Amino acid sequence: IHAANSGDSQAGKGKFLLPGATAAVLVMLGALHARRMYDDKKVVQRKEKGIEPEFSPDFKASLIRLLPLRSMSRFWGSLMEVDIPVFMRPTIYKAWARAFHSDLQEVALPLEEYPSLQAFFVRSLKEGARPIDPDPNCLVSPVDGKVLRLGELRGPGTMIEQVKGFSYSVASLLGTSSSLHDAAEEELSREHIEQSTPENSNAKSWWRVSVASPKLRDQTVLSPKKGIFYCVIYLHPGDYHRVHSPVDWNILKCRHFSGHLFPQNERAIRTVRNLYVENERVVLEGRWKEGFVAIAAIGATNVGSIRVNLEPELRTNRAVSRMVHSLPPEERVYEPEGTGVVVKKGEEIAGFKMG
Amino acid sequence: STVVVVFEAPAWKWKAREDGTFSSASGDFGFCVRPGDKVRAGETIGR
Repeated sequence: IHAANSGDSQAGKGKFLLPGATAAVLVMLGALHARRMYDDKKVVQRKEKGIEPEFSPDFKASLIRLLPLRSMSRFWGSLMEVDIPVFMRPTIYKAWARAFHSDLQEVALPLEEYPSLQAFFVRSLKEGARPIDPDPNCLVSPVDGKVLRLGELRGPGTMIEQVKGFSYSVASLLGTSSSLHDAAEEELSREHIEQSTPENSNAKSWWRVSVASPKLRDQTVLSPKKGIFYCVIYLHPGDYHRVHSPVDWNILKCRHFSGHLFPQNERAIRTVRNLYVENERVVLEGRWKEGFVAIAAIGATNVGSIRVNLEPELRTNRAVSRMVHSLPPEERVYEPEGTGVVVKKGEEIAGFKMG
Repeated sequence: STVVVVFEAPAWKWKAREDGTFSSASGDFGFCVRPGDKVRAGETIGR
């Protein structure tokens, strides 16, 4: 930093290449980054020992709310849409693939044919690159990614654990009518709950049956009971970013929640409360042969846009004011009511875009 | 970006024994993956 380190000490004396304040900021940033790397390493080590990371809200998580994340996301998206000269494309996409562990062998087109990083990011795959398990009794992964959480929802709270020490409400995530949730809680408080059986449950009572099931199971013989299960899958930047149908089902509704665009890395999951419930997302809800099914595609800062094949007009990550976060979701009900749109297992239903 | 799948599936089935007690029978849903596993679109995650 100091010019006096080289050459004439008289000439260099007192002359800095960087102003003192800038140098101090750089040193501070370096220290913060080192601290962050140290913290992340500690988390990895604890995970290897089988110790789950715990929720620890911090000051930075509060500050992040003040950042114009939507504008940043949109700017990032427009940068990624800039056309790259043809001769540079293979080099850039190979570098991206190396950085984010993408498999270039399964890319549908030659690399030169993707005009921008955005086009490369939303790429399709070669025919047969993702074989679909044909077993009618199985549920397949809708995306490429890493399983973060899975399990069965139990009890009146019906919460999914974001990280040890903090959970979020499934009703809030999916935007399922609060009346259903209220009905479930009312049902629990009634003495005659055992009169209910899954056979008389209708399309709207999945929640009630699920919550009531601990009491129901003691009352019924040879009667298959239903549970509500969940699976949370995180997509890395290098992953294939299209969403496929996990089962044969009927999509009945589509909801779009215009929320924040917080990042979704492991650090954010550990520090930002209600991360998934607050972020912009699209929920497809319907029924399969076993009952209710819903998929929530949740955007992040760098991957903020969600495209839904059934809704070509839907625009996500729009330039909107902060107030829009408190608005109710836009909901679309598919006709004919109760049947909706039939979708086969493995069929592409949605996708993510950068920015 | 993240995807959350929420779905209903058979959770348990109770069968009456001859002595009048109950036992659970097969047919329950079970996951084939665990947290931390990498999955690809189309791979079975539960059966």
